Amino acid sequence: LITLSGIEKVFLTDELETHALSDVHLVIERGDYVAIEGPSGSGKTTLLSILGLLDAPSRGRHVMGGREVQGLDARERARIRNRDIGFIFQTFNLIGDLTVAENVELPLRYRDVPAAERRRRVDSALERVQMAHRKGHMPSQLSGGQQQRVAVARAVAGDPAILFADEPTGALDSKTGDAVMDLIGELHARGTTVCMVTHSREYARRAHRAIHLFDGRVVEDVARSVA
Amino acid sequence: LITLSGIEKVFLTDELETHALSDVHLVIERGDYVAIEGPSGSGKTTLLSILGLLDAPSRGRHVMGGREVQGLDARERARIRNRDIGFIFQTFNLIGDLTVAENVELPLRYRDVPAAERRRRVDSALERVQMAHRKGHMPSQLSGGQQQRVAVARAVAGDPAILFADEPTGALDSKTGDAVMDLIGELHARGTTVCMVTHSREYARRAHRAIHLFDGRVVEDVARSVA
Ligand SMILES: Nc1ncnc2c1ncn2[C@@H]1O[C@H](COP(=O)(O)OP(=O)(O)OP(=O)(O)O)[C@@H](O)[C@H]1O
Ligand SMILES: Nc1ncnc2c1ncn2[C@@H]1O[C@H](COP(=O)(O)OP(=O)(O)OP(=O)(O)O)[C@@H](O)[C@H]1O
Ligand SMILES: [Mg+2]
Ligand SMILES: [Mg+2]
Repeated sequence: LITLSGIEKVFLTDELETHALSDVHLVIERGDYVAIEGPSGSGKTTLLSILGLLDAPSRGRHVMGGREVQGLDARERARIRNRDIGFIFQTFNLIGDLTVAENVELPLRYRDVPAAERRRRVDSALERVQMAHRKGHMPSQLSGGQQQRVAVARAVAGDPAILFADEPTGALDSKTGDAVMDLIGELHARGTTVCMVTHSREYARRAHRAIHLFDGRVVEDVARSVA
Repeated sequence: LITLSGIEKVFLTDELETHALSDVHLVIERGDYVAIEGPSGSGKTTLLSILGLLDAPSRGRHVMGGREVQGLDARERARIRNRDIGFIFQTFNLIGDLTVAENVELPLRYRDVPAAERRRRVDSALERVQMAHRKGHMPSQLSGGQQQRVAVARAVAGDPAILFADEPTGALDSKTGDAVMDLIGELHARGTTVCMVTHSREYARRAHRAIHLFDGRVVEDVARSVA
């Protein structure tokens, strides 16, 4: 489904070059459940942003569904993202001027889903993260963990083919974190490809494969035998 | 050092009242090391904001250093905060237009610390969180965990009498999280009063006392016998 070959990502600031990713090779098959782990600053978010078409590599080849995508313009990347990809951001990135329900609904508007079906899916996604009772509120009126749960609901409401999750339980207590991980597990069981960055060893074990980053490089790529 | 009696915090939105805190009683002595735990949305950040003089309660009495503070105006609260309090925010709250070093330096400018001493403390604090090599960069150029570490450095650089930390390791891998917790432990050993919100059971155990919140109320207040 997804292939990265020789991927480099360099950020330039004044005269300093930050090599966020170096020589990354990665293959993700349809239906995979992959965890990306590694120390702070090792390139996990950068890698996920490239995989999720939010950012382009500085060098290298990126193939998705048989098609080369690293050279696509912003509009074409956005089209593929809106159609096939769900993304849970490390810093949530909810839109401050929209209510909780409007935030969750936004990806569905890009998919020509009729209004009644949109409302049904928004309510259902918010129920799954126990945030339906706050759907008329603004993000600034929510706690950190509540905002994260709304970000989760937004990513799953569109039933995406591929879900990218950047630390989806970072701000959650263990009970609420388990509920989010169960939801992600269900999506995977129904056929969604899942690629998740996590600092939690315990949650990383739910994935079927773990990729370890260190200093912008892949240092380990292990499949686990799943019970 | 700090006493809360009958503290209430109510947020009003349209016609809905959210009771973020109800009937909270709490005593924190000088030199205490307190963990605040509880589910997402249970009132931890709200409680910490009141304790840290960032917010005022809707009702109840708040005494600090023998002085009643719930009725103080914003300017007087800011004066006490800048002088005595270090605060690590759940969402970091770094200032986007300032460099990493300028962000860490900001509290020191409010304390009439001379320029050479400010620079020394900024460098020392950044060294402790392994972020000295990025001191000329902007927050937007940092990873989530790097931003969090800068927020930690900013809170400790001023050697505050009281440190409030809202999930100081939320975005960190275990090795980097341990380093931050060791730093906080050292401050405590040197006399700083520490009050920390955390979702990590393991890190909560480093505190000498645990306060559990549920639905805006204190449901447990346990001192542990420390080894
Ligand atoms: N400005 C606001 N307006 C309305 N409700 C608010 C506001 N700020 C917080 N709340 C509500 O008050 C309650 C407590 O929020 P708080 O941020 O203290 O929770 P928390 O325990 O820190 O949660 P988390 O673990 O998710 O960070 C939540 O239900 C939250 O939605
Ligand atoms: N816009 C940018 N300009 C310069 N450097 C950047 C930029 N964005 C990211 N970086 C750097 O690239 C490296 C990788 O960042 P990335 O956000 O991918 O790390 P991460 O593994 O997600 O870390 P964390 O666990 O802390 O979230 C870091 O050193 C970071 O500072
Ligand atoms: Mg990251
Ligand atoms: Mg909070």
